Amino acid sequence: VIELNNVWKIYKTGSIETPALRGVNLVVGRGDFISIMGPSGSGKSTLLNIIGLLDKPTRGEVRLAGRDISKLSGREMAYYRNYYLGFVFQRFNLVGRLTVRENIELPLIARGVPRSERLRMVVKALSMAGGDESWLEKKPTQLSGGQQQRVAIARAIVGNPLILLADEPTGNLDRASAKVVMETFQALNSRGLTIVLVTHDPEVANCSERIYVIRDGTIIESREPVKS
Amino acid sequence: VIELNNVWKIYKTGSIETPALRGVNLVVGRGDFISIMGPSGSGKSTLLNIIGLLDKPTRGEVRLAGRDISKLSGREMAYYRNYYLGFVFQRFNLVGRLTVRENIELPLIARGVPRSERLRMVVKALSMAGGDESWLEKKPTQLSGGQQQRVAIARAIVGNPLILLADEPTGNLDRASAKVVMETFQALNSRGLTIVLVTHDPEVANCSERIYVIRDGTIIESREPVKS
Ligand SMILES: Nc1ncnc2c1ncn2[C@@H]1O[C@H](COP(=O)(O)OP(=O)(O)OP(=O)(O)O)[C@@H](O)[C@H]1O
Ligand SMILES: Nc1ncnc2c1ncn2[C@@H]1O[C@H](COP(=O)(O)OP(=O)(O)OP(=O)(O)O)[C@@H](O)[C@H]1O
Ligand SMILES: [Mg+2]
Ligand SMILES: [Mg+2]
Repeated sequence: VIELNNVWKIYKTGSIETPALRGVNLVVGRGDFISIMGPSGSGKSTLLNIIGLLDKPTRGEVRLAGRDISKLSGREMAYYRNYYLGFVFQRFNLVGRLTVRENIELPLIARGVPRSERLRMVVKALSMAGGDESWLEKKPTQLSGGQQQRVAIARAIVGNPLILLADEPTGNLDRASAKVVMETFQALNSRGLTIVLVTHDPEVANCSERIYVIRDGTIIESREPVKS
Repeated sequence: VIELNNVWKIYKTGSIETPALRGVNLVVGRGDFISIMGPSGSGKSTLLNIIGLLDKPTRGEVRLAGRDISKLSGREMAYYRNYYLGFVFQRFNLVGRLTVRENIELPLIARGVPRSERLRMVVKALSMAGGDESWLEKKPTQLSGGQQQRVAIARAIVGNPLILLADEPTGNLDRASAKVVMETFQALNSRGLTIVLVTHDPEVANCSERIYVIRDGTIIESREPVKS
C-alpha cells in the first residue's frame, strides 16, 4: 500500500544542500506494522513526511494505494491525505486557539461527519490514546507535554484512516502511558490499520512486526524485532 | 540553593481548578544533580517552571540562593533568570525567525558579552550538546527534532549558569546523542553546575545522584539511582 523507489530528498538552504534521503527503497504491505529507527538527523521525519504527502521527493517514485503520487492532482492529494492518512507529528502541531475536542475532530469535519457523531468518535479516540475526557474543553497549552501528545494521537486515529504515520508518538510519555498507546496501535493494526512508526525507543519498535534502520538518509538494515 | 516549602500550584480554567502541585517540599544543595520522574501530567514541568521563576506558586515558599523569590522585585527576578538559570524547555521554545547561532547566543546578549567572545562560546556550547557547526546559520525549522533539542540544550548552558533546569532534554534523541548530552551534564556538574532534570527515561535518571518520584502533584519517593 506504500512503495518508495529510489527516493531522494535534498533540501536547499541558500547555497547549502542537505541530502536528507539518499535513495530510499521501501515496500509496506496493507495491514503491516513497521517501525523506523535511526540516529537523530538520519532522515526519519523527512521520510514520513514524503509518505504522508506533506512533501515531495527530489528524485524517485512514491506510490500510495497503487497510484504514483506525482500524477495526482491537488484535489486528489488532499483527498488521500484526509481519508487515507492519520499523522502524529513529532512536534504534535495542535492548533493553539482550538479546544482539545475541536483539535481531535478536525479530520471528521473534513469528511462531513455530523456533530453528534463527531463527539462520540472524539471521546472514543481520546480514550484509546490513553487520554481523559476532562481535557476536552481545555486548550492545548493547558495540558502537559505528554497529554498534548496523546491528543495528537487521538486526532490521527479518530477518522479510522487506512494508514497511520506516527513520528515518535511516545517521546513525551511515561512507561505506562506509552504502553496504552502501543496496545491501541496493536489493536487497530489487528483490525487492518497499516502503521509506519518512527521511534528512538527499542521497546516501542519491538511492538511492530519489522524494524527498518536508517542512517544518513539510507535504509541500512531491516530486521525482526526481539520479542520480550 | 533551591528550596521549596509546601508549594502548591492550582491552575484555574474558567470554573475548573486543576491542582498541578499539592504541597511539594524539595531541597537541592549547591552542586547537586537530581532528577524528577513521574507519570505524564503529574506536575514535573509545573515544578520546573516554578523553580525557574517562570511561574509563581499558588501557595508555599520558594527560595533561590537563599532569597525568598516572592520578595524579589521584577528586576531582581529577571536578573536571577538571566544570570543564575539555564532552562531546557520540553517544547524547546526556540525562536523561529532567528538562526541557530542567534538562538544560542541570546543569554550572552542579555549579559553584554562582546560579539567575538559570543561566537566562541556558542560554538563550544553547541559542541558540548553534541551538535554540529554546520547548523549555525540554519533556522530551527530546518533542523530535525533531535537537532533542535540539542540547540535548546546549548542555549541553556552557553552562559555558564549556576543552575540548569532541563525538562526531558533527551526525549527526541537516539541513545548515542543522549549519551553525549548526559556526559556533558555530568562534566558540568563535576565543575559545580547544579542540575535539576525531568525525565521519563530511567537510564537518564540513573546518571543523576538522586531520583525524586512525583505523582499527582506530590513527591512520593526519593531514592538513589541504580548504577549500571
Ligand atoms: N496552563 C494550565 N492550565 C490548566 N491546567 C494545566 C496548565 N498547565 C498544566 N496543567 C495541568 O497540570 C497538570 C500537570 O502538568 P505538567 O505539565 O506539570 O505535567 P508533567 O508532569 O510535566 O507531564 P508530562 O510528562 O506529560 O510533560 C496536568 O494535569 C495538566 O493538565
Ligand atoms: N527544511 C529543511 N531544510 C534544510 N535541512 C533540513 C530541513 N529539514 C530537515 N533538514 C535536515 O535533513 C536531515 C534529516 O532531518 P529529519 O528531520 O528527517 O531527521 P530525523 O531522523 O527525523 O531526526 P530526529 O530523530 O532528530 O527527529 C537533518 O540533517 C536535518 O538537519
Ligand atoms: Mg524527526
Ligand atoms: Mg512536562
